[in-house]
Amino acid sequence: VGRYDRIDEDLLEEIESILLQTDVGVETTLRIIDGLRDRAVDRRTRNPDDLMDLLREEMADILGDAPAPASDQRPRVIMIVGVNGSGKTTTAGKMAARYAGEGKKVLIAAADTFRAAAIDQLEVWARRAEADFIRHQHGSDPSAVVYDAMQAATARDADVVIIDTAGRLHTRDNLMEELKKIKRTTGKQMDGAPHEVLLVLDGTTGQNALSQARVFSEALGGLTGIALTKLDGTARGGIVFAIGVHLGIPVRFIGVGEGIEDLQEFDAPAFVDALFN
Amino acid sequence: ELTGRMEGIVRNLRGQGKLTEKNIDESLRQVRRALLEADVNFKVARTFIDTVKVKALGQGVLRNLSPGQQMVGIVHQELISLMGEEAVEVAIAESPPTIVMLAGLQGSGKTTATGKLAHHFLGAGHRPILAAADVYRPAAVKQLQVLGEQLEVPVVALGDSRSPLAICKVAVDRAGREDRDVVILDTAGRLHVDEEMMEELRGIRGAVHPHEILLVVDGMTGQDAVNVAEAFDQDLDIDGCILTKMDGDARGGAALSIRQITRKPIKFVGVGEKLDALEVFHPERMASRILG
Ligand SMILES: Nc1nc2c(ncn2[C@@H]2O[C@H](COP(=O)(O)OP(=O)(O)OP(=O)(O)O)[C@@H](O)[C@H]2O)c(=O)[nH]1
Ligand SMILES: Nc1nc2c(ncn2[C@@H]2O[C@H](COP(=O)(O)OP(=O)(O)OP(=O)(O)O)[C@@H](O)[C@H]2O)c(=O)[nH]1
Ligand SMILES: [Mg+2]
Ligand SMILES: [Mg+2]
Repeated sequence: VGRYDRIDEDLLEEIESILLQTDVGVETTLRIIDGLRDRAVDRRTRNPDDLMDLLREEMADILGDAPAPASDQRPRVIMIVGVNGSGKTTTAGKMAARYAGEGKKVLIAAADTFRAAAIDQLEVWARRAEADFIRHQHGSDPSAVVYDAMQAATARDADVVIIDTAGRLHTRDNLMEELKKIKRTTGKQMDGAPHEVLLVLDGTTGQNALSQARVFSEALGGLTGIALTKLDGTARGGIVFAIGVHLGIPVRFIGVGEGIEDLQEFDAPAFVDALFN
Repeated sequence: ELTGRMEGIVRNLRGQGKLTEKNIDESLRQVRRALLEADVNFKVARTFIDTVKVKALGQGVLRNLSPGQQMVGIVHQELISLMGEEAVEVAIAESPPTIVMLAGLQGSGKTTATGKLAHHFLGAGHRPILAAADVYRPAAVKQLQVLGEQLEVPVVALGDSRSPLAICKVAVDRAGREDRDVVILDTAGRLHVDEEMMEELRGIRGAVHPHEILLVVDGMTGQDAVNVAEAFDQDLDIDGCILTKMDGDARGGAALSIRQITRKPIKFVGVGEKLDALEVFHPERMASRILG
């Protein structure tokens, strides 16, 4: 590798500093830079523009483009999980609106029975999305709400069930147990449920997001995807590369605002471009 | 009490007679890596390393410490002094009420912190009143009202008012009439790059003159912490910061970034969802947590 021009090493250092500043993390950044060097040697890439194209290709590859788990089961059951304040309730509302807009019958389950006014907050979103809404009293068992929602979904012939859960830190074992029970409840009511388990990650989160993804994934037997929120700010969400490298979990959606329309399907090349702007 | 990378530094310098530029540089590479892994901002880490290098070079030979121990000692000391003072209190106004305003990004923990601060002030014998000035987020007002009920503290909300400024003014006015000596203003989460929303905060500040403006920051924030802290501080001249959700396992490097860029104290740390889960800030504990 001693055949490198000085410009290439300078460019690599510049790329390294950009990646580190977008929360890609030390280890994954080094991996990406090493991978880039290998690709550049393979293809005998010399000029900076071509090197950047190689980089974009490598990074888009890490993120993959795996489609959502296919299933023609009805209703499709989607569980929304994540740490406190990441944007779960808002994302649940946006997703409900998206499906309703596609002509689907949506039912939302208010499984956050703990936080102050959580049910009220989700109810507003259900009305906005024109979705059915299943709730119990504040303080009741979240799994009971989910049981009730699964029954209602069958009775009302719903296409989609979206389960909003309470925010919880992945370091709280008892709260992770509660989440497992919610998941089991859907599975007991319907073989194959939940069809999607979506981890909602705040786009401003640093390296802790990797730990969150790991623990939630382990607890729930896998995550089908990530919704990365608050990308309308200045954070870049580079941590999803570390998650891609270590856990292979794809990003499905990004949140770009607080409005009902502010949900986008994930577009890896566009995301990589935004990282470098 | 040394773990991870710091312990590695002591090990790697074993057998070296004294600190030289070469072995200092090698140690600092490891320190930099530790800081970045702990979410310290890239540029903040670089400034920190430069400062430490100067101190290490100027240190000379210490008879009773190995070069590795010296190095770790300098890093620790510099980090602790950067973290600032322990347990800086909210300034109580000479003539009541003391007005405290909370601000920050979406979901950082402001509404919960409003409740926690109220609990904290009640414990110190004060009589708080809360202003539910988030008119945007669905059920935000209700959320604060529920907390107020739990604490038996009044919450000011103007039923159909869409003006956060009006709500804050009414809260200050009611404090005077109802003999409440602390007013805590809960504002809506907003982006520092949302000019209109930042102007709203400036407007509240200009009309109500809070004695204390606290930036509420999520403890798991990564590189972006520097952008957020700088923008809010430039717009509002904040008095300090509350770092939330530190009951998790985030290393909390955002704390160093915020301190470096604003020089304002971290006054409180959120350590749970309950209203009593608020601690005063301990710089030494934070330094150890970041260095890992
Ligand atoms: N700017 C921006 N704000 C967002 C986005 N998604 C959610 N938010 C805001 O983030 C804050 C928290 O959102 P919630 O939906 O309550 O988050 P949550 O994960 O349900 O919170 P808990 O249930 O308390 O854990 C709210 O103010 C939302 O409006 C986004 O994509 N962009
Ligand atoms: N574990 C833990 N959770 C916290 C802490 N502080 C707040 N939370 C939780 O974080 C979530 C968001 O808190 P909020 O108080 O609604 O945040 P906010 O800043 O008011 O949100 P917006 O008004 O939408 O900007 C809630 O689930 C809180 O219970 C903390 O110190 N530890
Ligand atoms: Mg929620
Ligand atoms: Mg709030």
